[in-house]
Amino acid sequence: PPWENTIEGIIKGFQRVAAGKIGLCVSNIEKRQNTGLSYEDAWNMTSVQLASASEAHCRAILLYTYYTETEKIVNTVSPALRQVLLQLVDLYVVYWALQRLGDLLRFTSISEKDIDELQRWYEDLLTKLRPNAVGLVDAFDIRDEILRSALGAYDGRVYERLMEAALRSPLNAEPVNSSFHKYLKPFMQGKL
Amino acid sequence: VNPDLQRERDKCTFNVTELINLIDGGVQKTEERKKQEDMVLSEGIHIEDVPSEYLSHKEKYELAVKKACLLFKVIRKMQEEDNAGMENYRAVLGGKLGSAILQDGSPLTLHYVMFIPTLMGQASVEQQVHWIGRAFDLNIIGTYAQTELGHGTFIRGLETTATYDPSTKEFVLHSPTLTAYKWWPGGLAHTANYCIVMAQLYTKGQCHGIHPFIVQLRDEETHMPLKGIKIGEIGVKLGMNGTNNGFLGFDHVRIPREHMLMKNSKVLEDGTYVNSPSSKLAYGTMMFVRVVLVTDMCNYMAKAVTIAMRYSAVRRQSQPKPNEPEPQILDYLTQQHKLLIGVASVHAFRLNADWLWNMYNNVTAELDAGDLERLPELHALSCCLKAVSTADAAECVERCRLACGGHGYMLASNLPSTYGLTTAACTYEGENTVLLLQTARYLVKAWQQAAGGNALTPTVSYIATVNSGRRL
Repeated sequence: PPWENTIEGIIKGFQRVAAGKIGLCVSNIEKRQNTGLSYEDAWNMTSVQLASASEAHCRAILLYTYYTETEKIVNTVSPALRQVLLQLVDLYVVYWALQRLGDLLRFTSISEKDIDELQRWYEDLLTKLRPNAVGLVDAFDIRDEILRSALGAYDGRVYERLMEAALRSPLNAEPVNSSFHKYLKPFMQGKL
Repeated sequence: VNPDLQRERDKCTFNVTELINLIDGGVQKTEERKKQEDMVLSEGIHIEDVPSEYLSHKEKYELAVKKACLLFKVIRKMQEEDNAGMENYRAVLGGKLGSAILQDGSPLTLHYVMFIPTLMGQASVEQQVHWIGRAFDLNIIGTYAQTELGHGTFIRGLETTATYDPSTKEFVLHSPTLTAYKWWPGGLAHTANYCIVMAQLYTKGQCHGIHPFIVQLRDEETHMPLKGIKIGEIGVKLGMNGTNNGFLGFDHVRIPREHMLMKNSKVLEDGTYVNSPSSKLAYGTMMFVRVVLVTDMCNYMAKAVTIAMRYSAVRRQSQPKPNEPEPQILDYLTQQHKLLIGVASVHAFRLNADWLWNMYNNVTAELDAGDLERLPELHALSCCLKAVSTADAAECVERCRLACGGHGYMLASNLPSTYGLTTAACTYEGENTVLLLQTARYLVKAWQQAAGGNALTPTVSYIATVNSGRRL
């Protein structure tokens, strides 16, 4: 089937990858059995491919469900939010297509030109989402007490919080640690 | 607020509150969540005199127990106020709130996430009446012991035996070897006084495979281990050092016949074994946990990406154009590449988790009505989604840590402990490769069914419809 450089086309591509990988596993198990291996040994010899097929199946489910479930909700939200939610779906699907190019090249009719377009599409999506990057994580609405991070606090006082955290180290409770008198000083003076 | 961060917020093109409400499931749900957070955080349980990172292993456990008890007190108050059933337990203990207060895990998690759900799913009505009330009120503390030192996901290989003695109407639990010792369960070491134990059932000289039993481990007053119970903690781990993981061995420990959970299979007084409609029904708890795990992974990813994104808006680095200030690192495309996929992943997994949760509820309702048809499909799906979501979450958290450079390596960033929690999930409830291979068994069968012209279940129906193969 011809490759379609659309979200639906990519999802279908992932389903082809999963189906193709499962089919190959079945065929390889059978081939190995035909050489005299037991089913269990044939399974074991094919298990790297089987795990990969299983992951491909899961990716196909993840992409399909994310896409279809988002389609159900986008008509209930404002146009501005709708646009961002759809950009995120696009980003996720295109990202995984680029991550799994080898599989797509093997099991679908994707071409080099299609891949170039996918890469540009991905970079374009990053640029489009960039202005909303902080808004998107603010929407996870995780309070500082829950986030518990010097780097991620809502007010962005990163360096002040890092220093506050450093000062809480028990080693900073005294100016000179006892190990200096016990070990370092005698060692430095050649007495240890 | 840092001016760079404020500028980012000013230029946002959508209404953040609208997205918050959408993620929560509606305005009312957001209000409920915030009320819950206010209620829990106003107790100040999360505030520590000494940062817990600097405590010894023993002190960390003691603090975790103290916090877990105080947290339970808050939940009890919530229950009295709005009587929200299991929802408060899941929201407070299983969600972001729980991991905020008990950063390195809670010794009571398995009580709520495995002990009570197993009682609900595997105990007969009479047994539920006897145990569940006490468990909810924390009059008893339970955990769930399945994995052994010598065997993990391959549960048919478990060695612990439960041999029925009709003369006393008791089961005798025994660990015949060192490798038969139960190993890993959270809360088992020094917290729980009861435990659901998966053991090979023997009656009338015949083995009937693994079955769940409820076993008392410690005296309810003194907390001393009971006779024949060999119990302790397994030691320090990469993360989750507050969860009190333990080991457990049995030396011919006798328990009453009624302590076998008998919703599905039964042993009658004379030792007659009554089979369950499906051997897979005993795996219900694992399936439940795998489904819940997908939601947990969303929470960890959301945390990590929030930290790294805000940091990337504040942090400035390098000078690509002469005579211009150092740009925010978020302006580098490579940084956007690292982080924005994390945001998208949270949304993708959240919607998939909701979808899987609905499916789980539908299938368990069908099971209660005696319909087992979709059980293998749910099992296959929960296995692979658990594997992929935990692997992706661990990778996402690690990517976020790297996106924060050296500062992400500081425990104060909360990224290392978040990584500890996510990567732990790659191995518990079934190591990921093993789970992928379990799904593969289902997929191979589905392929063979499709080849035979048979109808396929919805989630694998694409196998019969898509054609694969590269165009020449």
